[in-house]
Amino acid sequence: MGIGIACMSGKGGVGKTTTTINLAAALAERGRLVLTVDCDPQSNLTSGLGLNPYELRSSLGDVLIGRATAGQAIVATEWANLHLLPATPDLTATEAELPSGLHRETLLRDALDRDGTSAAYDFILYDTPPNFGFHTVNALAATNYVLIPLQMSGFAVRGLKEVLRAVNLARSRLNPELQVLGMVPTFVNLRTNFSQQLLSGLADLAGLRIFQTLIPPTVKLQETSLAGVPIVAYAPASKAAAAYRQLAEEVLQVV
Amino acid sequence: MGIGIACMSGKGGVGKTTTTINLAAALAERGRLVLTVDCDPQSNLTSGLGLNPYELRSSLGDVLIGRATAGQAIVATEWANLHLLPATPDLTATEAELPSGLHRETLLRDALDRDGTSAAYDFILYDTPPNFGFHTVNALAATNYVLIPLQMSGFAVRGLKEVLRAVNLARSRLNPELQVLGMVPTFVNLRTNFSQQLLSGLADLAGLRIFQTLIPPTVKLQETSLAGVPIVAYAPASKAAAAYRQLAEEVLQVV
Ligand SMILES: Nc1ncnc2c1ncn2[C@@H]1O[C@H](COP(=O)(O)OP(=O)(O)OP(=O)(O)O)[C@@H](O)[C@H]1O
Ligand SMILES: Nc1ncnc2c1ncn2[C@@H]1O[C@H](COP(=O)(O)OP(=O)(O)OP(=O)(O)O)[C@@H](O)[C@H]1O
Ligand SMILES: [Mg+2]
Ligand SMILES: [Mg+2]
Repeated sequence: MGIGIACMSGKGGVGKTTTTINLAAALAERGRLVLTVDCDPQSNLTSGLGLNPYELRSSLGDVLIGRATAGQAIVATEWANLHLLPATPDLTATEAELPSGLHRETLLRDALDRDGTSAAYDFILYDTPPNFGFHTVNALAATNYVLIPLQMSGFAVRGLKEVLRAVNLARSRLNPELQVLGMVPTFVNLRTNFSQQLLSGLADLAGLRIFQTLIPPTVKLQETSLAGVPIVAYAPASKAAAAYRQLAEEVLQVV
Repeated sequence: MGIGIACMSGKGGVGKTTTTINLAAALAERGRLVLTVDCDPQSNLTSGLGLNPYELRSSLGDVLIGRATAGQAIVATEWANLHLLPATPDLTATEAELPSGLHRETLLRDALDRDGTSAAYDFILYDTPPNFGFHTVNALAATNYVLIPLQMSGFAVRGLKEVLRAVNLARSRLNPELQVLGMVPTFVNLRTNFSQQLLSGLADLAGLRIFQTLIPPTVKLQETSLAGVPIVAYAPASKAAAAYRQLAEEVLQVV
């Protein structure tokens, strides 16, 4: 069975999509077969991997409603070992289209299990929207681990409480095996007191792993959002590529 | 009647809350009486103005459900002329608590009109969550203008199409007077080609005003998210304070 990792945070813009794309690409580069799943109607994972969300044959919405199997919707990206179950902006409407009463929150898990998709990959990485709604809950039901990109931001740190509350709720209601893999500090500029103080303040958070890898702010990770190319392919010798390769190494040691 | 401005974007982390707080504070500094309304369960506007969302007597959720009037929930902040209708994380649950069938999407507008709140202020600034759901729609129904913070990001620029679609939908169904005030470029670093190219690409977007004010990336606007203080008070002589004062000046010329 593929190891599931869902990138989540209540806070927006912390680097969920960027981390999903680049951790996946770094794992794929090491020969792991990786499926990425775009659970966000913004479809940034989809466009971030070079596809146009407005031109897809089928997508996650079709899979959840039953118009397509996961296998039919999955596409190979340009990079070896890196596949994608894409999203379109119509994903917003999916929840309302579903008949009520059904096991709505486990539709994604069931769809990935039903046609053997989960077993076919070494890793399954889920990108989630910046909230704890229907699509994030579906990802929490399907995944094994939660990875929390933690931006150097007062708002993001304050929001941790609600992230952990949502994870605990999903564990008790939907997925007893669900674990927090850890937090990945993002937008870390060690030349500022702010990042230093925030990081040292985090060290006291009981029981949560904080990865050693610190993702620095870098224009290259802005550029990739437009280019639709993972950093390990876009700028293989960059600090950002090295950081995400280091993160992949750290993740492989603990899953 | 107070002039309504709602900060919105589908994309997360683009500077909606930061722009709401600092534009409001810059207007208040000029003697305008400003109400800010926190429509986001993350409650970042509330904590960003120095209040603890977990310790509030009443909040937007109470107002929408009818347990409190807007006037009862509104608090004065530490800064003259700057008031807040706060939020708590429980705001997530509000939509589900409402009886169906009622004019759910105009509950906020009705609550602000009913007790004369809208008429009591010169400006009402709404902070919205990073989606087009219930709370954002309520803000779109209540406001006169939409202000779109535009982060220098491929994902944010691609997301504009969905923002404008949501605005057009709200105009046709709920609020015929709704106008897009314009876009405020955020996280703009003119020393990078990326920002320069993105900005020049935007100039071609038909019919949308792009404010001259460019908000630079600055650690001071990270610090304020933790301090809970507007930039014009936190660092009055900073570039960031000057930028938001300039934005206030530009906004006053066009509303
Ligand atoms: N380390 C970094 N340095 C500079 N820019 C970055 C970095 N990481 C991400 N970005 C950029 O910042 C923006 C926010 O990142 P991203 O979209 O991955 O966050 P997110 O948490 O997925 O946002 P959302 O909440 O909207 O889903 C994107 O434009 C991305 O290109
Ligand atoms: N110009 C800036 N320079 C540096 N940091 C900034 C700037 N503007 C905002 N920030 C910081 O970036 C983070 C994102 O900004 P903010 O929270 O205002 O965005 P948002 O669009 O409201 O996010 P969300 O989608 O989660 O509501 C915050 O931590 C904020 O302190
Ligand atoms: Mg994202
Ligand atoms: Mg915000």
